[in-house]
Amino acid sequence: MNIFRLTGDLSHLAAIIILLLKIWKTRSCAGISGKSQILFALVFTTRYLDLFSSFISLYNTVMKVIYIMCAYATVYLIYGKFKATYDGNHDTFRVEFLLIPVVLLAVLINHAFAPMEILWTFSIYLESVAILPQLFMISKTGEAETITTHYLFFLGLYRTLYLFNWIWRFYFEGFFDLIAVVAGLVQTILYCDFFYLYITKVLKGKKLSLPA
Amino acid sequence: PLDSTAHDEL
Repeated sequence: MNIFRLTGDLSHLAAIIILLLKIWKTRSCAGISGKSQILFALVFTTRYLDLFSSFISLYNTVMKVIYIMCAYATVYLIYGKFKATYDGNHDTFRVEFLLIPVVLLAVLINHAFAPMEILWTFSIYLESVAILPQLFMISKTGEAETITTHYLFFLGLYRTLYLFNWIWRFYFEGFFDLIAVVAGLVQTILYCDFFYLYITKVLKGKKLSLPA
Repeated sequence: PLDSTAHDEL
């Protein structure tokens, strides 16, 4: 464990909690892409199946359980409890255009052609593009609630910190996972446009609205 | 773990 991975995980946890609290407190999921949240629930489900087969540490197990529970709670709030506030007309990204290439890529490019490993690889590839429906929805509505931008900031920051974690682990532990690094780079690059808007607008007290 | 299928990260 290193500082980049720890702050990355805490940033990820903060994002998940911010979103859950936003929906719960405002009793509304306006501006939130339910499709992205379903994809994240799928990412955690396919990645954390090893919860039952291998124990790494208490921290690892506890965080995985929290992530999975929050992910499904968020999906339930969007499509169940606060369904009336779900903005389906703007959440129209064709997720099959993500799922099909990700499945193919996971089957073709992986570390081992074994079920658990292909599921892990699928979850890594899917996570790198899972935010696209949310970013697409913001571009369609032309704006985002400030709390939603904080959610996206911490979500984007988490994988950016993981990039530094991988540099650290390569240098100090000789650990290197090309699949995770490449997917993590793609994931972080997808946030660049948002990061620019967040820093130049939201941090100056303005509302995030597009076109910039 | 240096082998790339022992995934110890979240």
